[in-house]
Amino acid sequence: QLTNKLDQIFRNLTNRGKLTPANIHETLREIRRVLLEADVNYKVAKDFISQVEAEALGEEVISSITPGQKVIKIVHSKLVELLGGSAVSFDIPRREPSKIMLVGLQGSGKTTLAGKLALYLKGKNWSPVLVAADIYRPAAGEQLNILGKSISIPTVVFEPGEKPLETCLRVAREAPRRGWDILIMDTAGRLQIDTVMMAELKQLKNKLTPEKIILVVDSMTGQEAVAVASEFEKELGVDGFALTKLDGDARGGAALSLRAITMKPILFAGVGEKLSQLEPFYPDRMASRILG
Amino acid sequence: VGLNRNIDRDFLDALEEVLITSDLGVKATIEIIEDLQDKVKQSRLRSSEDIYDALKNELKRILIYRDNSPAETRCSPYVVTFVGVNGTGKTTSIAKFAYRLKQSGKRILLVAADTFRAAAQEQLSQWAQRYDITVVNSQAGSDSAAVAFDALEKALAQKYEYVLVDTAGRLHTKSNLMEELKKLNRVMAKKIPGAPHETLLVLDATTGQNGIQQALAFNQALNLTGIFLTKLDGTAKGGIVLAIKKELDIPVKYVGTGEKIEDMVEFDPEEFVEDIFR
Ligand SMILES: Nc1nc2c(ncn2[C@@H]2O[C@H](COP(=O)(O)OP(=O)(O)OP(=O)(O)O)[C@@H](O)[C@H]2O)c(=O)[nH]1
Ligand SMILES: Nc1nc2c(ncn2[C@@H]2O[C@H](COP(=O)(O)OP(=O)(O)OP(=O)(O)O)[C@@H](O)[C@H]2O)c(=O)[nH]1
Ligand SMILES: [Mg+2]
Ligand SMILES: [Mg+2]
Repeated sequence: QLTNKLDQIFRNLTNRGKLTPANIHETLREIRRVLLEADVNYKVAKDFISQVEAEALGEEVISSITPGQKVIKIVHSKLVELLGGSAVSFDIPRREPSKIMLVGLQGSGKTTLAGKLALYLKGKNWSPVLVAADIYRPAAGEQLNILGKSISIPTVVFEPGEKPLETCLRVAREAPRRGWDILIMDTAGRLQIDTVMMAELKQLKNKLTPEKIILVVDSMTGQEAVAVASEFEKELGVDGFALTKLDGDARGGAALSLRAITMKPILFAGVGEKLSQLEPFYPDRMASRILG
Repeated sequence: VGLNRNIDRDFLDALEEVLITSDLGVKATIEIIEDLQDKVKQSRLRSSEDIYDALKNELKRILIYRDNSPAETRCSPYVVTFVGVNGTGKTTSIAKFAYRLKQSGKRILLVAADTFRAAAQEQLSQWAQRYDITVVNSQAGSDSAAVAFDALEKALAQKYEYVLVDTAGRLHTKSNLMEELKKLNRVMAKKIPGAPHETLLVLDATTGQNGIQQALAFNQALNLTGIFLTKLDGTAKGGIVLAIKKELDIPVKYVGTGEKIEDMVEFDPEEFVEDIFR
């Protein structure tokens, strides 16, 4: 366990209280290993370590009775800071209607999150409408429709032959008359390297100008979180992230990668399959989880 | 990586970076690099190109497997279940697998045993209808094991050669859901001793180190016979399967390469390892 490992290193000091370069190297390697095992991206972990290096081996640590604990405290607080400090409030300007667009890789949890967000916003006195804009996956429209019905939220599914853009524009036009003040648009899963599918998102963004574009990321994502986040940010622009399936035991180091690469906020945590299982993202809880 | 470089710490660090960024994980990477260093000493490999090849060969050796599952010709129907955590591609993969078997003229029965998730039944039905494959459905909320039991009865009566069972996604940390899968196996074995003959863990190629936890838990509960690695058409290398093979000796048998019905191939260790270094 990290505390014990670091205490071991410091206990083996040969120089009275003065850390040798070997001790320093070993300490940082141990912390880097923990981050990599937690799925933090290789380069992100490297940068993070160099960020904590100076502080982790400063006077406060060296003169401490429990230097191992001190280092962990520094690493933990640096992680919390990088993850966003504290939970972020999800403020959406009222635009008649406002629009949220959910994007991400296949199977990350977008459709489920759409339902969760609808329930959440209804609780905040919005009148949401769910828009099924995934015309590719078999029964995607049915899936969102069933979720919408389960929480008594209106759901509009694309007509046969209708393109996602047409569906979304149609709902946006109808919204004021129907009393809907926010659209939650569920899109098809796609690879960040699929230029045609990314172009579809760009067109949706240009024509609909959503107030929030949320990249939905599976918390068990490994090293590739960096490539995915940076490509979506570069090609489309992302306002924030939702990290899903945190009710599992994935350490979730991808969270650090998302933040390090884009500095956009992680807005929500999906913590189950039920539509009520949505929480704000808490940086301090995530930091502890990453450190194991 | 840069061939013909000095065999020094920098070179080994570069190899380490390739393996870790491919999701092999720290433990497997360290073991493999240390074994490589031993081999370098023993066989006195000099050029970085030789060491590079030795590494590739070692990775291929880890991934190669001998098929231990019962001969498909000896069991009729041959029952295959698809299991895994949420969203990995089970339903899509089972459709691809069925289509492939159908192309070789087999009689297949699909079982929509995900009785939980919204529109799971509809999703599999739509795949089945599109490619004219028989599917056994049920009401949402009905007992998953009961659906499978009835499907096996039908398979025996109507002489189906293959029964492919789709299950609901579930996190391996949820013991009640893992129990449900164990019950599914017990119930199927009652109807057809030896069923399921193949249990495939459907694993997303973007998965990091949690893939090991998944393989461990599903294997302990069900005895996995192989992995169906999905979404390898993305940018993730899927290196976690190397760590899984090394640690648990569970082989990758099939790979998903896209969202269309024909997007699957048999696992090729050679191609997989070459891809890690591309
Ligand atoms: N345990 C758990 N399961 C989740 C969570 N979020 C989503 N899921 C499950 O993950 C699976 C995939 O969710 P979907 O909402 O269909 O994912 P998607 O991103 O819309 O998938 P595509 O549209 O195919 O790209 C389903 O089985 C969901 O029930 C979560 O926070 N926890
Ligand atoms: N690019 C790509 N997408 C895939 C592949 N296999 C499946 N998918 C996509 O992944 C998403 C999830 O697939 P599903 O088959 O619904 O996954 P599942 O495991 O059955 O999901 P749950 O039943 O909710 O746990 C869908 O959008 C599929 O099209 C693949 O090999 N490549
Ligand atoms: Mg979806
Ligand atoms: Mg499924």
